[in-house]
Amino acid sequence: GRTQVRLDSFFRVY
Amino acid sequence: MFEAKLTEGLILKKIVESIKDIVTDVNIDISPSGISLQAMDSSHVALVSLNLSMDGFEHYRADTNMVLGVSIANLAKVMKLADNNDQITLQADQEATHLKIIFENPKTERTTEFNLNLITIDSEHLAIPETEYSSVVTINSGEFSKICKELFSLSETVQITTNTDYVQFSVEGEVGSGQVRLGHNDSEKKEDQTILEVSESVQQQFAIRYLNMFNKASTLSSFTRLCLHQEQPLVVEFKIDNLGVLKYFLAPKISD
Repeated sequence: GRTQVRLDSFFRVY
Repeated sequence: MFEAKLTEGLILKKIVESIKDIVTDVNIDISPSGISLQAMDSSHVALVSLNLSMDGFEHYRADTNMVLGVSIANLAKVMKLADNNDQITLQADQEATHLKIIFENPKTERTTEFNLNLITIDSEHLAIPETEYSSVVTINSGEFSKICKELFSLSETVQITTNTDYVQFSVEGEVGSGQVRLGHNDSEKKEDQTILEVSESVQQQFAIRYLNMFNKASTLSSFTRLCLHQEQPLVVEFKIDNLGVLKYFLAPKISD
C-alpha cells in the first residue's frame, strides 16, 4: 500500500 | 483602484479552467507589479500557484496591494460569457465588494460586463521554500498529458524515476506492470523535445488523478516542466508566454 502525504509536511503554514 | 486589461482574454479563460477543479475559494493578491494566487485543494495534497506580471497586460494599474476573495467556481461561470477572442478587463475599487469583469470584442462591437461578488476567505498561506531541484524534465505538454491519461487507466499511482539518461513513468497494478521511458530528445522540432537536466536521480510516487487535473493547463503552454527533488513535492510548471507562470505542487505518496 501507499500513503498519500500532505503538503503541510513540507511547507510551513503561516 | 485596480484595473488590468488583457488583450488575449482567452488566456484568462484557460487559466480559470485549469485551476477550477482543484481550488474552490481563493484570495487573489493584487500588487503594483502583478497578480498572484496561491491555494491548496481541500485535501492539502495539491497547491496551485499563479503569478502574472503587470508587463503582460495591455493596461495595468494597481495603486496599492489588495486582496480579492473570489469563488473560482463562480468566476468560471462568468468566464463562460467571454468569447475566445474577447479582450478582458478586471476592475476593483479600494475596499471593493465586487470585481468588475468586462469582455469586449472590438470587431463585433459586443461588450459584456459582470460584477462578481467578492467573498472573505481566511485562507492560510504556505511558505514554499526555494528549492534547488535536482531533476528538471521539460516535456511536450500534450505528450505528458497523454502519458498520464493512458497510465491512469492502468494504475492510480505512477512512479517517476529520473536519471541522466531518461525519465521513466512506471505503474503496477492488477493489470500488470510497465513503464514509459523517455530519453533525451533534442529533435529539430522544438515542441517535440524532451530535455532532461538531472544532477541527482529522483524516484517518487504520485497520484495520477492530480496530474490529470494539472494537465488541463497544457492548453497554456506547449511545454510542461517537471521539477523533482527526493525530499520535496513535485512541481508541474506551465510557462504562460509574456505573462507569467502557473505552477502546481503535488505531495508524493510513500510506500508503507
